[in-house]
Amino acid sequence: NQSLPSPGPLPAALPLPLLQALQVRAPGSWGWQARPASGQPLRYMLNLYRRAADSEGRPRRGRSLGTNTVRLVRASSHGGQPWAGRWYVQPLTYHLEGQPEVEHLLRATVVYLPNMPLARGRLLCALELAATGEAPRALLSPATRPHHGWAEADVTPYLVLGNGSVGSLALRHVCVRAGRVGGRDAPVAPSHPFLLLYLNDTQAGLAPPAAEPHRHRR
Amino acid sequence: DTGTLAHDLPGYLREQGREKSDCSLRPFPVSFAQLGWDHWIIAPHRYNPRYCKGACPRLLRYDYHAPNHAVVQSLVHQLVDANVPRPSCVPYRYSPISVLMIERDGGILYKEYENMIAESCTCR
Repeated sequence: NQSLPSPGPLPAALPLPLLQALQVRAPGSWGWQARPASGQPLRYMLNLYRRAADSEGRPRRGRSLGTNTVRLVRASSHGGQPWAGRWYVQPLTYHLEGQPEVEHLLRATVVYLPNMPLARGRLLCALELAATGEAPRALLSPATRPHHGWAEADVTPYLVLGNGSVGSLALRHVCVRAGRVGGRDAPVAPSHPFLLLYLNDTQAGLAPPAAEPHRHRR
Repeated sequence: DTGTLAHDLPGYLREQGREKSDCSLRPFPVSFAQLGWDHWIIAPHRYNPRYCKGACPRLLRYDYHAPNHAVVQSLVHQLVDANVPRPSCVPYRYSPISVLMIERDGGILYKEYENMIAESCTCR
């Protein structure tokens, strides 16, 4: 049960996907500590993980993900006071530059909580696609009925540009406090919606071997 | 010397089940902390890559999926020159593992890596 000593730097050329990932995620520093993950995004991804794999990490047969990589991207907000009376408006940007080239985008969704209970009343939220030079502002509608309170809106068409590359996505998170007028609820900052990229990593490992050819008993 | 082989065969076939020391799959659960990867992998908590260990029998059974060359090497060891080793007991089939990782920018990544858990062994 003794912990292994930290290995030295990894060699430059690594043939194995997992070791490549180790090199990319912790370049030159095996002592790197990830920021402690918490909150709604982690809860959502743990749920997704439990649906896709068993307790020892084996992917479940008939799993519904349909891909070998799902990347959660957090939003960066632009600061400022998002609350104005009952209204909450927060511009958000998802930066997608620097994604690995071997990961090919299959689809993208934004996940958010459309309905959050408050001590008095509720907070009702929606997502708007920010206006750009080419497209006007548009309300995103959930692609599926909310699951465990979460709603997913498909944003794939807004991410795939003409040349197949992706840059960034700008949204507005809009909420309104519903309930008794004049309620004394302290303004609650709703959890930022997050972006889920469903990707096919062509280097996550060799394809499963073809069916074993029939072999005669020797 | 086919006579030696033929003499061996009946006794071999009378064997009940496998010898305990025969090439087989063994469990070996580890934690990602033991591997030094717990700073970025948050699930699963347990990982059982398993391993293959044991002697390859003189006569390789069908369920070892051994290629013809391994059969020949086994015979060479037995009948020609013991300096040539018996075939080695190694993994034959693997399954993938799903992991959940934390990224430096606070993102969270679900990824499946192929060939991470040994599922069966062979003599090669």
